[in-house]
Amino acid sequence: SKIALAIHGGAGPDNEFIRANKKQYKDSLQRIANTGYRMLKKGEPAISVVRSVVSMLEDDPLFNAGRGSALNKDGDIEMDAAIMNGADLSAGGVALVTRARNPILLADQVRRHSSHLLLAGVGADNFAVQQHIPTVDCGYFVTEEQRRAWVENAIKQDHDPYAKSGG
Amino acid sequence: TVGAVALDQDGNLASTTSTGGTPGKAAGRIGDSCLIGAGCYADNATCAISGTGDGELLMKGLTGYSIAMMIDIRNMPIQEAAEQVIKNNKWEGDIGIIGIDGDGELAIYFNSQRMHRAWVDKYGKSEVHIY
Repeated sequence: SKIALAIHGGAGPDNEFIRANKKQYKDSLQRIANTGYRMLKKGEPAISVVRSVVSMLEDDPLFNAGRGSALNKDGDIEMDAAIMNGADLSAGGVALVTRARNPILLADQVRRHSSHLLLAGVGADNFAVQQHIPTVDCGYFVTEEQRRAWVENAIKQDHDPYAKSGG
Repeated sequence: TVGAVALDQDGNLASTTSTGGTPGKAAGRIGDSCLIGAGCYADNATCAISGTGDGELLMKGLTGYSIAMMIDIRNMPIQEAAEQVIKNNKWEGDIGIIGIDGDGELAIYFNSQRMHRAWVDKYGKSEVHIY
């Protein structure tokens, strides 16, 4: 029986930070992809493998998700995540999450323990507490690199209010 | 944004996507990563897809579901379906996807300057790239 796995860490314009951290990015992607593949070889179901590897990517501050998330215009953290199981078409998503340490684990709670498809904002944060998902203070998610990018963006926008907002 | 797609020993597919969103986004802006059918989709009958890039494009184009429909209705191989959907999308901007089908065929495609990606294919061969 065939098994296979792919992961990504985002797509978009190149930048100085990426060029300066190429090796760290590649080492992290390789390590996490190999971990996921080993889980598949041991017979773990695809749904728990993709949930595990994305929570590892969320924990890595190099990537724009979980710890290392980009800051919004106000300098706040608002995270989105979703999960879907091809076996039974069950799915769950969360949006504008500010507390769950791993938004993907919260999305999976929506998939398994809610009659809804998507929970957002305060409702999603409260659901994390109800479902005993680990929550942290939102300062946990903010990295020096994202703070620096936010300041740069704010200055640019200040000088040029019509500058396209990041992304 | 980060994501994963996988095919397990029982032939089941799954997909996950997670993001901090677009840097400098307006408060309250929701992206494609949490929308089933846009940045995240999985159906054993067609494929599992995780998307990234300019979220507004993946939302307007329902990228994940569109790729699955190209496979289902036109019987297109997954890589070709991914390329068709991204090349033919109606708006200017960055889109990247990773995908996998029930035969373990992978689809990796992006139109941006870079996409951080790694995979282990059905032959056990692994690769990792940024550009």
